[in-house]
Amino acid sequence: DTGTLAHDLPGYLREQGREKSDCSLRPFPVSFAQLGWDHWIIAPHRYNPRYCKGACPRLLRYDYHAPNHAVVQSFVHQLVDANVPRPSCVPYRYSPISVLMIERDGGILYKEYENMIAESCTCR
Amino acid sequence: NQSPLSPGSLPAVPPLPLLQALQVQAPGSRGWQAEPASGQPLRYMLNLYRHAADREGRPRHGRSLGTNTVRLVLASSHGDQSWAGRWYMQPLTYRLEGQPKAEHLLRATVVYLPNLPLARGRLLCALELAATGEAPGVLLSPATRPRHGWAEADVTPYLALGNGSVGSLALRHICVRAGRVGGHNAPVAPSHPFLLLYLNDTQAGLAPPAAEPHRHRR
Repeated sequence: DTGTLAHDLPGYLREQGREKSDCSLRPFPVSFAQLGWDHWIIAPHRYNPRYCKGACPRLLRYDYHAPNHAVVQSFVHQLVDANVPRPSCVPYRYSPISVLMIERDGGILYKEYENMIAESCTCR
Repeated sequence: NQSPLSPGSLPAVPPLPLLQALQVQAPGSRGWQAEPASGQPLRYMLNLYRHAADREGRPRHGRSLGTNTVRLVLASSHGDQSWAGRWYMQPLTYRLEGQPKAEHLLRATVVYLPNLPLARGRLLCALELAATGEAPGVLLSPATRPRHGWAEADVTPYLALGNGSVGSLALRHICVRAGRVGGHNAPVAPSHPFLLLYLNDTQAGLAPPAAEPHRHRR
């Protein structure tokens, strides 16, 4: 199998293409009221942390930023032992958001929190 | 109706700043005082926020405040407002104890309205560092040109946070009514100046303050 795959990799990748169910970044806008934080968070009004969901394809293409370990794990799952799970679809890059909130003593606080919005996904 | 996170429900390991903020800040936690800032201080911070971040809260490139934390401190005590003819003087005290150790002061300014139009004439105001036993009062000149009518006077040299040497800042807010004097009742007192602390919060989980070279430091 491995030989065939390696021999016909370009064709295999074309055939693979990106399935809809593949690991990808998806939106989920949420309000701080839904999180129960609206009493003390003044801004932003909208917050979309986004999330990663989907199956990691059997052959991990370069655009998944997958480390070699994930490629090996994917082969192990397919060719050696299916109990070893496929790599998981998780965020790869994040970006910060700024938050304006009310403090306990009535003051107002501006803070920048990093890693609050997922910007891309990877298979790990 | 989410019950605020009770401290017991969080892991024993030092929580991430956001969780820590939730644990400490969420209403219903200990020490929550009812009256949050409103009116002009709130409007000022909303303008500062909109300048620094977009509608989804993403920091705007090139518009960084130069740090990851800005705290607005209201005067904790305003002595009795006293008018003497055209003159108005009010002592103000800003309490600074209990600042988190991870927050290092970069800059501190007091924001006030230097020139307030009245129904008749206008109110011209200035700030003075209150005299103490050791030092005379110091008139504070605005560090920046008034923006939207607000002036910022730099008081960084008078606050040495971090080693805890300054627990409070005492100022005097002095105004004079210029122009024809209106009726006999004293005009509305100007809004209280407020203190802005520009801090670098060194805890993990806080965005580094404009650390990336491509972000312009103001």
